[in-house]
Amino acid sequence: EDVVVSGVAYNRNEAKISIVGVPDRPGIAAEVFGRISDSHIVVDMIIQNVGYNSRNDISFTVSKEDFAATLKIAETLCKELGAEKVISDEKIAKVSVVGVGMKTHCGVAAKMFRALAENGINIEMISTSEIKISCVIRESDLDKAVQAIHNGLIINAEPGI
Amino acid sequence: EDVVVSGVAYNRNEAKISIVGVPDRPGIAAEVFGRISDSHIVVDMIIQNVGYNSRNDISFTVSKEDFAATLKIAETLCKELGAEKVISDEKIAKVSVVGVGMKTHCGVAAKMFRALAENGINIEMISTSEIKISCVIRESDLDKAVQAIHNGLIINAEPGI
Ligand SMILES: C[C@@H](O)[C@H](N)C(=O)O
Ligand SMILES: C[C@@H](O)[C@H](N)C(=O)O
Repeated sequence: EDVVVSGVAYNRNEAKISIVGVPDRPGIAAEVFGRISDSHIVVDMIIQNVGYNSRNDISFTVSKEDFAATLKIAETLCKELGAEKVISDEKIAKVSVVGVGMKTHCGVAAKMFRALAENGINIEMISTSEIKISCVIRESDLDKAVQAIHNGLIINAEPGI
Repeated sequence: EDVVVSGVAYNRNEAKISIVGVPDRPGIAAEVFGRISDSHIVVDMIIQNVGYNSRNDISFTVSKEDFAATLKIAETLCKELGAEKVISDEKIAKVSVVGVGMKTHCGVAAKMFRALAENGINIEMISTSEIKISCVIRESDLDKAVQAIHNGLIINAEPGI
């Protein structure tokens, strides 16, 4: 589903769901994603930051088509796990910088974040790997974001990368 | 730095730093990673989940060698940005499942999390891409984690993948 434009990839077809305040103990993530997987729903990003007071928030994205069904599952899980609440948002998009050998990661990440910042785009979530830096932003900011990253980074024009 | 064992990758040489309660507005992530990049420090993972009340937490990992220097930078940034505090932890490790075409992502993620859970290993942070599901865990759990994932998942024995 990701559209790749010589180093910048983006996906408009994303919705995010967060199960807030899950118990931060072994087995919780397994239960959440086991249940979603059993429902044959494909998850794109999974993001979990550091927990506090034995609680944590687990966020993930699915396609907009799967959003309603996944939200139901998340709400059921929230009750079963004794989590605090579910929050969700369909008006997001994912924008990524893709490149091999980004272990000089930090320079590229800084440039990407700078490009977004200079265009007043708030970065809502961040997830990275060696080859990809992904940011969740407002869907309405996506076109501006892709343009900004193209302008701000020297993208090796290798099609399909 | 990642050691890859036919589908399972791990990195013992990681330390995590979180700048807690940064203002959740454009420009903050750019400032944080611009400063670290200018100091010639390589960042591995960057994780940021959804913010609350106009605040968010930005977490990242660096090598243990770079930890002390990065912590100083983070503490300076914390003051300058008016963030709440810095938390850090050297006793972590990263364990990942690596595979191409993991858009059936959720099944693999669920299996990985289940393998860890069944061995009583708490998953502290999660970050994913299409080809990699990474978890931050206690460093002391790493050997058990790698073994558990090998046992729990059918890993295509392609060396170097
Ligand atoms: C919060 C969740 O990730 C939990 N720590 C687990 O290990 O499943
Ligand atoms: C918290 C931080 O990511 C902020 N939202 C930014 O855009 O820089």
